[in-house]
Amino acid sequence: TETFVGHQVLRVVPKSDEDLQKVQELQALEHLQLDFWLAPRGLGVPVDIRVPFPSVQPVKAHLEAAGVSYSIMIEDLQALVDEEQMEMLRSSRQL
Amino acid sequence: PLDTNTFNYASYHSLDEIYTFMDLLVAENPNLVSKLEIGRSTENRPLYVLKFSTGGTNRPAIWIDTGIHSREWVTQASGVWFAKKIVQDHANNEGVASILETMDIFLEIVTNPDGFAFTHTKNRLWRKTRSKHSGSICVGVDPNRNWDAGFGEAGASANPCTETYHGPYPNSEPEVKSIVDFVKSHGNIKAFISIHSYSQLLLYPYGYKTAPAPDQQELHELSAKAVAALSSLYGTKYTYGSIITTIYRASGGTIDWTYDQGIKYSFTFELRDTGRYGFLLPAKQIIPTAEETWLGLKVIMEHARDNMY
Repeated sequence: TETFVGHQVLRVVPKSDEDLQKVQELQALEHLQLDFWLAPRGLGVPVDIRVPFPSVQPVKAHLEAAGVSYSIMIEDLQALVDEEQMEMLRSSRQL
Repeated sequence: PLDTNTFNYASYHSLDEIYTFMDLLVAENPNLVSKLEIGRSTENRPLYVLKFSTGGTNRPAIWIDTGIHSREWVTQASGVWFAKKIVQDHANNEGVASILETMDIFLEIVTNPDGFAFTHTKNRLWRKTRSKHSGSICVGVDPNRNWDAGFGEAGASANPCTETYHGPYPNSEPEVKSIVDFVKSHGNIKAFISIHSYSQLLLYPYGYKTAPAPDQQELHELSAKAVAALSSLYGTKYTYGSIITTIYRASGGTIDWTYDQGIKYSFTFELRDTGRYGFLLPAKQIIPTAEETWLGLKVIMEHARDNMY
């Protein structure tokens, strides 16, 4: 089973064409194994990116070097997946 | 024994639990609900569609599908809730009961069962089908890029290892081909609504070209009404418009194909999240999401009923 330990989901809201371009550059970097939950759509519209653990630092460095602000939408993805599994288990036990 | 009144709609369920739910609903409502198998998936799972009908033959119909992207769990969960809601409305002679007097409703809850099973067992964030095509080193095709509408053009990927891989040829995915064959053989579907998550959007064609749909004005006005109804319940903010002007160019998409087949009322919903959980929307948000979506769906279904073409 695929685990997501250390994976984070970053949210970028591009404010300029330069921001948008920097985010689109990330789409082309296949070795980073990024999973765009919300793909770039335009200025002011959130872009959500699941970043595997090994790529977290390089991606943050790429954005910070370009002055592109981002927030961490999900700090620990695996914890959220585990929580969802626990909830399903509780529910089926109740059943 | 479990019945659809004790079923927990506020929780996510496995493929088998959803199949069990379907069988219970059919058994409890033999004069309204039937279960059709429209095909088999790549891994040979049945593709089940629930049919809600009060009689007649080949009546004008409404199609709703959820879960074509398997990781979008709130959509399959909402589909389960929709199924029960249709039965309740019919029993109470309210809501969609009046629609069922003259139209049938088809609901495919798990449109990508192989992918859905995979999200429960191997990879919670799997989106695509689980097909393996010769020459591809990666598994799966994006079932929302595999339709014969601008197939292979800009707005999809030719790389089998990407999330938006369009597949080797149109309808290469049995999950897609089965719906194509069903729509063509039925021939009287008047509204087609494909439900995704997330980002709170109501979209209409086109995605593969910038040219506006011939019915663009009516679709835009109808979207405004549907979104107003949806937002009235919990204030969830939606944006609406054509795919290409609202999000981005996307080719080989479901509702572009259905619209080009002549199904005027072709829409895609992108359900919640409001920006905290993404695809991992907590189960406690399933019912409020389904309830608000239903209000938007009802506007579209009633419009289709009242504006037969």
